[in-house]
Amino acid sequence: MARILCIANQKGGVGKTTTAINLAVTLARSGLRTLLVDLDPQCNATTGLGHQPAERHQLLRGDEGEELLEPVEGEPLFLMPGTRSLADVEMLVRLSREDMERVCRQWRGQFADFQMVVLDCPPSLGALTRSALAVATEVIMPVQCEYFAMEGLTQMIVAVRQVQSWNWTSLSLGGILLTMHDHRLELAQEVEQEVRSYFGQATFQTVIPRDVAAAEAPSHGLAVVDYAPRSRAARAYLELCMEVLESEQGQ
Amino acid sequence: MARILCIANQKGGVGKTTTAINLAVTLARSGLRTLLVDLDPQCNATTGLGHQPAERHQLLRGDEGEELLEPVEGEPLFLMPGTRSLADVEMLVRLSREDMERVCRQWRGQFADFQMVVLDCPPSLGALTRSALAVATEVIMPVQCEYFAMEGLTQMIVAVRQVQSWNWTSLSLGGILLTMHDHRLELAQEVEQEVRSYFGQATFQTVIPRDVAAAEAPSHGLAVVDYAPRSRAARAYLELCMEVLESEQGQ
Ligand SMILES: Nc1ncnc2c1ncn2[C@@H]1O[C@H](COP(=O)(O)OP(=O)(O)OP(=O)(O)O)[C@@H](O)[C@H]1O
Ligand SMILES: Nc1ncnc2c1ncn2[C@@H]1O[C@H](COP(=O)(O)OP(=O)(O)OP(=O)(O)O)[C@@H](O)[C@H]1O
Ligand SMILES: [Mg+2]
Ligand SMILES: [Mg+2]
Repeated sequence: MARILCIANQKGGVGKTTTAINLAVTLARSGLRTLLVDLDPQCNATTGLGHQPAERHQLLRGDEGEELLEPVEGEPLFLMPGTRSLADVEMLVRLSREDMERVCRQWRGQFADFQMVVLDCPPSLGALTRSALAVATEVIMPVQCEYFAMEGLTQMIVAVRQVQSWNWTSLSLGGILLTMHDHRLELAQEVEQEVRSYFGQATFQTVIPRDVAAAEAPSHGLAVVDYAPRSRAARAYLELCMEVLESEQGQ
Repeated sequence: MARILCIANQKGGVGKTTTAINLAVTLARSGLRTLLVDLDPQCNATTGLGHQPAERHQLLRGDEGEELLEPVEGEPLFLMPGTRSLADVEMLVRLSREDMERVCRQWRGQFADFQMVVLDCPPSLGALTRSALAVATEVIMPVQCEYFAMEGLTQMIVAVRQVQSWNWTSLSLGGILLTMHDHRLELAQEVEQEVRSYFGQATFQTVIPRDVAAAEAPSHGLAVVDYAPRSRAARAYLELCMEVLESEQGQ
């Protein structure tokens, strides 16, 4: 069965999409058949790789129709593009537990051909993120090394625990990932110490540094590991990929 | 009638809360009776000023109950705290147009005692942000000087146009605010040029620089204009306040 990594944090701008794109690209390069799914109505994972959003989302169409998975140029990676109209889903979907079970089974069916699936989530704890958590085998939470980002972690952990309590899910904590770490700032060091002392082993060893190459890469439609392979951010994402592969099925 | 400023952008982490807090504090200091309303389930505007989230949100309780507006220590500012349970609202609220009109009239009633109201919104285009747009007299959109932030603006403009088309709203575009501008980065200059050439006069003259003082301030429960009054970010927010006061009721 595929490992399904959900990249989620309701706090905005913490590096979810950047992590989803670079993890998907490096996992695909390591030889695993990998799919990146864009679940955010902003479609940043889609446009960040130079693709166009779809009219309707493949996962929400329900019909088994022609699979529209797009190969990503130059990578052994497939993309399931996002759609701007997902905003409606957020409003509509107040699925009962039974409904959600049905939806998740259907999503897992669409992922069956892949060894690794990476889900990029919107900055919210609404229906899309909860469905993604319910279908995932592990969750990775990017945390920016700043005050507000720490605050939101408690709510995320509560949401994860809730999904874990449903008997048909198999979600484990993949890990907390420190992002946009600026080694010159005291604030970043304080947040890192606090996160490691609170979450211990559940925090990835790899820390993603703040690096302008990561902010420039999407405007070229490339992952930073392709746009600037020798940059500090690119090296850190390669390290993260290794750490994810070594950890097998989460902690 | 109060000017009701909605600080909104579905892109996450662009400086909505930081702008809402610092604009509310500086507007209150200029002598106007000012209220800051936290509409985000993350409650960052509430905790960023050292307050605690409420059990239920004042605006969503519906009953006229005892007004629970909290004075902010050392400021002539009032806060209507956020609540973590707003996440339910997002899921439930698929208000019909008539319902929304009723809700907005009720919210305006609660704002009647104030000259200025600042609404901090979550990073989404769901029910909360749309209600905030419907009740507001003007919308200010913070845009981080990076690629993904530009992308999301079109969807925001579409949402604003939609609200403006309802005959009982009076929303104008207050302006696009460039935030976290790092003068050393070419990317920031490129985004600034693109935004100014596309939005022209609708872009604030004031640009908020990237400044670690702004990231440190919330951990002290203070606005950056109080935490580090001589910092570049604090000076920029004072400038923004002047610009908002001079522009009267939006453009
Ligand atoms: N390591 C980094 N160093 C510098 N900038 C970065 C880094 N990682 C991401 N960025 C930039 O920071 C911004 C936020 O990152 P990103 O969009 O990946 O976050 P997100 O959590 O997906 O945001 P949202 O909550 O809106 O989905 C983007 O402009 C991105 O290019
Ligand atoms: N001018 C600035 N310079 C440096 N850091 C800043 C600046 N403004 C805000 N920040 C920091 O950047 C992060 C994002 O800012 P903020 O939380 O205000 O954005 P937001 O748009 O409200 O996020 P969300 O989408 O999650 O609501 C915070 O950690 C904040 O402290
Ligand atoms: Mg994203
Ligand atoms: Mg905010």
